[in-house]
Amino acid sequence: QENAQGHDEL
Amino acid sequence: MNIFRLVGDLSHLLAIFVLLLKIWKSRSCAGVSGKSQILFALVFITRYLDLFTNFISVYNSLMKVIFIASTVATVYLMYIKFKATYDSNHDTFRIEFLVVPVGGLAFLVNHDFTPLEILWTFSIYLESVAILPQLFMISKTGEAETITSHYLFALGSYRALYLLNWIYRYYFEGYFDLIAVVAGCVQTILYCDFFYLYITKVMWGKKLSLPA
Repeated sequence: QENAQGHDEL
Repeated sequence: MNIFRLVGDLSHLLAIFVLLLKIWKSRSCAGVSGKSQILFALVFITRYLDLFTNFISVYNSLMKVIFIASTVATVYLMYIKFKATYDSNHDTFRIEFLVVPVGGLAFLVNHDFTPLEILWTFSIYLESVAILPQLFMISKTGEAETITSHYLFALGSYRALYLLNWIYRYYFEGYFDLIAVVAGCVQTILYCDFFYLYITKVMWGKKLSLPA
């Protein structure tokens, strides 16, 4: 799911 | 960040550079599917559009730039610089049969109906099937150069490591992304046949050849 800063994985 | 994701990213980076070096050093892209490389370039371009709008970390931004640049460079080497060595007769997978359904699915099943999120979802779905032209090409030629099988092993391992990363993040961070997990499972399952051949053959110094 989206956390505040968008997707944090490559 | 956790060890599974870090090793996964490094395995991904290794795969991309093993392929780039193979083409650059041998000045040939024989046995490599240009269509898969085009799909990978599309995967990175659609996934990393947030490169300038959404800063996560130096590592994240740096890797995004490296992935896009190295994959575009690979496509350039295959279709322009060493075009004469590109084996188009065996690289015949119809990638429109991948891009169109994946595009439609991204519109239907996503976390958020916004352009950036739909493109991210498209990229995740596309990556899970992007290796098919390459695997199809190997099944047609019946064999793969050892360096190409190392490339595939590193590439397949990266998403398998990401599956471990998602298990880790679920238990320790409560993080779970069903779309990424399902696509990651499909992607890794597609490599199982190859993993079997790689471990039973290439690891023992034999050439990777598919049973005729």
